[in-house]
Amino acid sequence: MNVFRLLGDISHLLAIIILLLKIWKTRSCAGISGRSQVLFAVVYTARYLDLFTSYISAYNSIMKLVFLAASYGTIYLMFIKFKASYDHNHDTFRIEFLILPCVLLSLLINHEFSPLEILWTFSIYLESVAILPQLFMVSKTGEAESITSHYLFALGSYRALYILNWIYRYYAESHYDVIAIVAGIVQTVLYCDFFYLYITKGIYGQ
Amino acid sequence: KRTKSTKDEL
Repeated sequence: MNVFRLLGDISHLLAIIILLLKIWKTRSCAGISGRSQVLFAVVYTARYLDLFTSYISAYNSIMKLVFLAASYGTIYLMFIKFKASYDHNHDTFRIEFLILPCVLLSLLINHEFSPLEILWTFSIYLESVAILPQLFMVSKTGEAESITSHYLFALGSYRALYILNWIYRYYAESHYDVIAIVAGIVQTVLYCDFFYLYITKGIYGQ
Repeated sequence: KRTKSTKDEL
């Protein structure tokens, strides 16, 4: 565990908490893409199935459980509790165009052709593009609420920090994972336009 | 094949 990895995890956790609190406090999920949230639930479920097969550390297990619980909690709030506020007219990104290529790619390019490894690979590929329905929704409606922007900034920063962690690990431990690195870079690049707007508006805006 | 040190990442 290095500082970049820890900051990345904190940023990820922060993003999820911001989203849950926003929905809970405003009793509304307006502006949030349910499709992205469903994709994230698929990502965590596929990746964290190893919770039952390989124990790493208490930190690792607890974080996995928190991400799973928060993700399903968000889905519950969006699709059941505050269903009336869900903005589905603007949430129209076709997620099969993301899921099917990721399934195919994970079957073709993986570290080992075994069920859990393929699920892990699939989750890495899908995570890299899972935010697209949300970014599409923001561009469609013109602007995101500031709290939604903070959520997106924290969520985008998480993978960017992981890239720094991989650079560090490459030099310090001679360790690298090509699949995670390439997907992580794709994921971070997708946020670049948003990062630019967030930072310039944050500094010069109002 | 992924090692335990890779599996540590979330």
